[in-house]
Amino acid sequence: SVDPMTYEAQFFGFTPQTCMLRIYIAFQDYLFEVMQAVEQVILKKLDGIPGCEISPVQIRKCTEKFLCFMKGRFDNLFGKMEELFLQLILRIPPHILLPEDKCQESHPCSEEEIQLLQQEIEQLQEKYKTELRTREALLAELEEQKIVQAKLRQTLTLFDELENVGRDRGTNDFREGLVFLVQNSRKLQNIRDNVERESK
Amino acid sequence: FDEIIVDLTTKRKQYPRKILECVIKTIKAQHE
Amino acid sequence: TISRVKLLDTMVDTFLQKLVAAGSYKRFSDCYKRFYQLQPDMTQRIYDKFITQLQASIREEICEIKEEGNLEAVLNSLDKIVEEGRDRKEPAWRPSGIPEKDLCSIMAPYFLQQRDTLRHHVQKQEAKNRQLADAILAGRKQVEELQLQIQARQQAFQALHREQRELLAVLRE
Repeated sequence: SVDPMTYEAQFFGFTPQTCMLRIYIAFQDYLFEVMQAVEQVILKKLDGIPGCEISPVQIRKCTEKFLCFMKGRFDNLFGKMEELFLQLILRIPPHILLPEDKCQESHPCSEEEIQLLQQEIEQLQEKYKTELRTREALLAELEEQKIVQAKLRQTLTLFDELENVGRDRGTNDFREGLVFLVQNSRKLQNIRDNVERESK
Repeated sequence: FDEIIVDLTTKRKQYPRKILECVIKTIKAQHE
Repeated sequence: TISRVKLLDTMVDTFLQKLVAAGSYKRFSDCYKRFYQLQPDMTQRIYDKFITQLQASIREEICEIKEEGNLEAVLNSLDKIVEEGRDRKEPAWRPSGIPEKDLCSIMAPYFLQQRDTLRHHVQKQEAKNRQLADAILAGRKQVEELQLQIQARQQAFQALHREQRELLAVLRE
């Protein structure tokens, strides 16, 4: 079973196996290229030797023999290197969490919990709106109260002014004012009676 | 298979951040 | 702990050493025996060149791969991440394969923050409304008092008015 190493791919942006394949193919190409170059050089040298009995086919056979051996060792060694690469270099240890996934452990949250959270948020939003509407209503009543209180104070002021009128006349309230009036009118009556008697 | 893995894991790396950006924008808009 | 970059270089060096050891000059001259017998010096030089070229090509390839994927920086950052998590032992979280599920924990901090902010706003508004409500109750009380005062003044006034009428009636008589 292939381990897709998806967590590593999430970190590196490529799968480690692909990376190794890329390295393997590149190394293998170099091995073939260098072998080809060796063969070319040998053939060229042989061309320069007069009466040489070694044919290109023979040289090719030598090359294939050496390359076959080298390729075997190459694959074996590369297999070991790949194993180490995938274990020690291109691997995210199982106990390691990538930075972008930190909150998976700092705030582990199931789908149910997130739904509850969203419900709570909606309820809070409703509650907040209710509180705002309450605030509007309360402010409206406060305004109303101010007007009513102003009117009531106005009425009280009216009564005060009435009393003040009385006070201006030397009495400190309306009742006394009235009594004062009555006394005055009696005095006037007495004066009038006196005047009438005198005149008879 | 390799391409699928790389495509999927790239999404795993990038999409949460993109989604979060939208979520944060939404939350800010709701606040406003 | 050895850095991943150093580990990589060491592994490639070891790979090359072993590969070169496997492809020894003896092996090489055995395969090209007749050429070797004809031109031993030339064979040695070609072999040396072969090994040098192979090692140079492979090392160059590794450098290219490092540069291409910015591998050194990536491996160093992985070293850092592993170093930070070195105290942990239990297996860490891994994607579940269900995006909706994995997304929950990513969004949770922001929803929690939103919830706390809303809670704070609601509590603040509730407190303000309580103050307003108290003010309104006080205001209602005050209105009541004013009404009582006015009522009292009005009744006193009416009583006076009644007395006035009685007095005037008496006077008129």
